[in-house]
Amino acid sequence: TLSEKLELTFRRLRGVGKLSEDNIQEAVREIRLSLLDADVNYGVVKQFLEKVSARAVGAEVTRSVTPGQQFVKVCHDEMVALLGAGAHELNLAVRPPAVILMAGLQGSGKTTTAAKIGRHLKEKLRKRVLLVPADIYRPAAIDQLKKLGETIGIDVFDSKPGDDPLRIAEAAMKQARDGVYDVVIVDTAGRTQVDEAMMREIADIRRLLDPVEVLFVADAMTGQEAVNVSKEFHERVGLTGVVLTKMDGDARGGAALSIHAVTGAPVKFVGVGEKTDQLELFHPERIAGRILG
Amino acid sequence: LFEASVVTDELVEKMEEILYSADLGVATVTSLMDEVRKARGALTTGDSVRDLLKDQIATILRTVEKPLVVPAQRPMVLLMIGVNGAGKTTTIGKLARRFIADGHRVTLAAGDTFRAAAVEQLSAWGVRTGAEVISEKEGADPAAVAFNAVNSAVAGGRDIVIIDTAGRLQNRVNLMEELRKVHRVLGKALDGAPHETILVIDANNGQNAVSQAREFGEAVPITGIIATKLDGTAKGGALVGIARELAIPVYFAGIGEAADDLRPFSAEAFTEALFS
Ligand SMILES: Nc1nc2c(ncn2[C@@H]2O[C@H](COP(=O)(O)OP(=O)(O)OP(=O)(O)O)[C@@H](O)[C@H]2O)c(=O)[nH]1
Ligand SMILES: Nc1nc2c(ncn2[C@@H]2O[C@H](COP(=O)(O)OP(=O)(O)OP(=O)(O)O)[C@@H](O)[C@H]2O)c(=O)[nH]1
Ligand SMILES: [Mg+2]
Ligand SMILES: [Mg+2]
Repeated sequence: TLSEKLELTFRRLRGVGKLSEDNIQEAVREIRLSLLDADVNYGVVKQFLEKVSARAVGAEVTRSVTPGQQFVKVCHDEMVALLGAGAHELNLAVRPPAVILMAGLQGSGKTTTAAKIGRHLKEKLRKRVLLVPADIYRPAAIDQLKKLGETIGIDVFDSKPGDDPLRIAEAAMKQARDGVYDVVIVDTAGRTQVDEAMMREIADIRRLLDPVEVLFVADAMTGQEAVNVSKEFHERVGLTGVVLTKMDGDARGGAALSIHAVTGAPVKFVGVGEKTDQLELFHPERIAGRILG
Repeated sequence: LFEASVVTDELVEKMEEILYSADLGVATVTSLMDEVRKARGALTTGDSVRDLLKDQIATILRTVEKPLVVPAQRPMVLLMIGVNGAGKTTTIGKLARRFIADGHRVTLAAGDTFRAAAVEQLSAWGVRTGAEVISEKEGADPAAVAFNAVNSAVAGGRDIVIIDTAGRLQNRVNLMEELRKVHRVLGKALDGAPHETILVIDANNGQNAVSQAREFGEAVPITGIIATKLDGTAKGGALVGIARELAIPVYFAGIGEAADDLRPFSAEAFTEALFS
């Protein structure tokens, strides 16, 4: 009846009562569209909203807000909890040299990020770092890492374009032990997760190096395939962390939630520019706000 | 066991999931599903919903399926633009391969004077394809490199000049201004240049690709798009939204990292792939 409708509206405006499936329906619809627009994976959006709705229904509504507003806050808090879980620091607590392996799709920012992490470790933690170029395919990829290393004063293993990536990894580890390096950062070629030969290569490299960190480098603009891509990488090499690059752009970054949903790997760093000092620690609050929009 | 003989809510949701999962985005999916709902009464099988959607999408994409034409004026100047890591430099190499196979004399301009080993990367593509590469020392003004390359191509009787630029994000005001300057300077070097300004878009991108097309397009007039990395599992559905909103021709699809991995864009093939 009309009076029932008005009663509901009045109650809604007064912020009294509990969250129910009905009074959050509009908010759920709006948030779903916002998350899809932010590039969160379709299945991940569904799961996320089901989970949050189930948790939210029955909760008391704070006096000064509408059920819809309250529900948005529950979503925000849940997203922060999800993205904030896990170890966000690099795990270097192993007998040196600690090995960090970079992995990801073509052009995501691995080479640049390898240099950034190297600089971060050298300048903030006083670590002795060896950068290892293991991308023998992309023209001038080895030059790129060598040049970056040069500008930040970090040693770069002398890979040659004709070398085999596994031989490079092996020789670099020997040099790292002989040269008493604390950390070895291995840059790899970009690859798609359905390229069987390349996925086998990175699985082999990983097995040889026994890295303490395997970082999935993901472009903040990545769309729906973030789920399939990261899932496969995780199954093949075991991701210990994620770096979200190009966050200085205006992409909402929904891929972060997608990747977390299927790998559980915590975001360790965020790339915020092209220079080697443009690397930030991860703030779940900030990205949650950006994804929710 | 049975063909869907009634258009159920489940079927509609399944279709919606396919479209979203292909990165078509909220605006495009909403518009397409509205058409499905309107036609629902007349649709009698599950297949007919899929066919209706395929038809609508193919129709949209056919309006942007246009070939890249080499004009009479020489040299033809192409300016390649796009965000960081999209595939500009590699695509230039592929275009060089194609143009040289067609008998053209090609010059590449190393307009990315910023990123480590960008010039070396383009030079390698020059060696690989037989295109000449014009470059300056690191940190040189990109507009100056572009200007010099065109002048040198005119003097040398080259047919095609392709200008590589540094990757840039569309919200970086100073970088978009730099792009405007390069575009302007090309026009000063040669009347009518650049004949093509091509936006390179990574098929892995989600909805940000639409804002790239919009905002790069506000800085310089975009004449065409090349979508890269379609050999991965990403469908590149943002192209549908871009076609609807901006109607920019899509010239090629990049399908790998080698010089021959470039195919003319096909609305048909692209639409088929969306639903496979
Ligand atoms: N604006 C911005 N650009 C970035 C960021 N990280 C990397 N880039 C740029 O993105 C582009 C690609 O970076 P690369 O480091 O070459 O990427 P990659 O993953 O090593 O590429 P492949 O080896 O070809 O797979 C370069 O232009 C980088 O300068 C970032 O956080 N912000
Ligand atoms: N699989 C695949 N990889 C591609 C394709 N096009 C480019 N790449 C790869 O994507 C990565 C980046 O390509 P670049 O040509 O360096 O991209 P860019 O736009 O010039 O990058 P910046 O100059 O750093 O902005 C390289 O590893 C290329 O081999 C494609 O169609 N398929
Ligand atoms: Mg690289
Ligand atoms: Mg480039």
